[in-house]
Amino acid sequence: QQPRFGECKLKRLVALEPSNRIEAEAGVIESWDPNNQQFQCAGVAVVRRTIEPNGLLLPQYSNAPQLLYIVKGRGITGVLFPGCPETFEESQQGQSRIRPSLRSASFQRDRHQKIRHFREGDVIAFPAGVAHWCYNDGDTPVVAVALMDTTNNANQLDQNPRNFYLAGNPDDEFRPQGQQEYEQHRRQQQHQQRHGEPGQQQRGSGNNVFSGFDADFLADAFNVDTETARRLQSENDHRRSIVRVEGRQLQVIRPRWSREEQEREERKERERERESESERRQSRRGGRDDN
Amino acid sequence: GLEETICTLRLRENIGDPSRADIYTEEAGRISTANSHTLPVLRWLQLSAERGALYSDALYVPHWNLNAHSVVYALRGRAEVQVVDNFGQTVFDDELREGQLLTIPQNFAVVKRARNEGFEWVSFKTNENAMVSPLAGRTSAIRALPEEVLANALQIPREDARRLKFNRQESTLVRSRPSSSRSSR
Repeated sequence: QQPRFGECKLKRLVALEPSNRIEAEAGVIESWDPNNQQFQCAGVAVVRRTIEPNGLLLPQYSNAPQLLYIVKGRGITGVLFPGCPETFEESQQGQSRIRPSLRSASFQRDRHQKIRHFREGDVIAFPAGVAHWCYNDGDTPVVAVALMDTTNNANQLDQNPRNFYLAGNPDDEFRPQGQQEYEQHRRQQQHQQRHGEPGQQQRGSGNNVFSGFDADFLADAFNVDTETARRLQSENDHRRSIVRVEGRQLQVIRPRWSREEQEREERKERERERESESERRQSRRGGRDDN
Repeated sequence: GLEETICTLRLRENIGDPSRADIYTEEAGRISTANSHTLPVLRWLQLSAERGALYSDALYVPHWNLNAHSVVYALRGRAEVQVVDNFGQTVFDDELREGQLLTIPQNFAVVKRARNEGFEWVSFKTNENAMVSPLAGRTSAIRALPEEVLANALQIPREDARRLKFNRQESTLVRSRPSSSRSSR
């Protein structure tokens, strides 16, 4: 593992704009070149994601811990800790509200792990190797800047930032697009050489972690038919890593504010805004005393 | 005080004894783990170990090692093993046989299926409390996702999403379908 600050022979620091941009179906991913000397020195990689309203950032985990700052917008996130129970459970009532077509008692009610709300100004910590997803349930885009600490002890791989997706067919966020297209083309050729014509293939040509496995293995592991298992590989999905939720808002199980709580929260929010405005005025008046 | 502490440190833990198994599925196999909780000296070494046995045609569900590399030494039998990197590329797709060693880097996804004669292995892991995150089964990341996130992420009907979430009740080791019903590779 590279020692931290091992590559810090810097003569001059430069403020940098993102160097790579990927347009996804429901958002944009911009990243700064992780090979830049400054980032190599600090042992970090940085990415900015813009998620449009009703956009879903696909579930993923990475080789380094991340700290995410919500520049604007609001939404929800799910962090999938292995072995933790699914503590958010759908009630019989909820089930019929959400899915009137599926009222049969034989259907399994949905349950999943805790969901957390976020809004502008929040920092969110994602441990290394722990999968998570984000969804914009607001009316404005969510802009989130994420720093990956690639020299953190939790990362035993090299310093390259790596995202492992559990769904979809995403691009590598840290690789320039030209290079990605070239490598995708090369990979498709290799794939066809190894497995014959498309259509006969067992393994997906996508980019998520399931696409590298035989569909047979997946069918066994999930106890489903091969066709359903193959859907995990998201072969012909061109939406990239931020996808649009079709139709209405994403229906997940989550606690909601009661009307009184909602009003109380809005009152508090207005008070906070008034306080910060008066702080700004005060600081403008006393600006001369600042060092 | 050294003779009371360091000199008498417990340095040994048997993980080969089937009755000591931490995970056991009657039809599929067993796994035992030695980590810093069961053998405290491993806290110093920052290492842990896993001893596994897969019965004939059983499957260790796809999973990734959250916080450690894993070096697998095959003790007995044979298994089909596939390892996948962050680009979804298969970086290993071969048989692992008795006496062979395979390195699985941290976070890379892996699946093992025993051949007819079964498969036994020991994995050395580079963390005192190495953790595994399964991709299928009761404790998997897929199961922890809301149904509708899965349906939208994979562009599938909710019924299919539900099947992917709930059809497999076991957590780690599962019985594989008979090889005759699997399509030929």
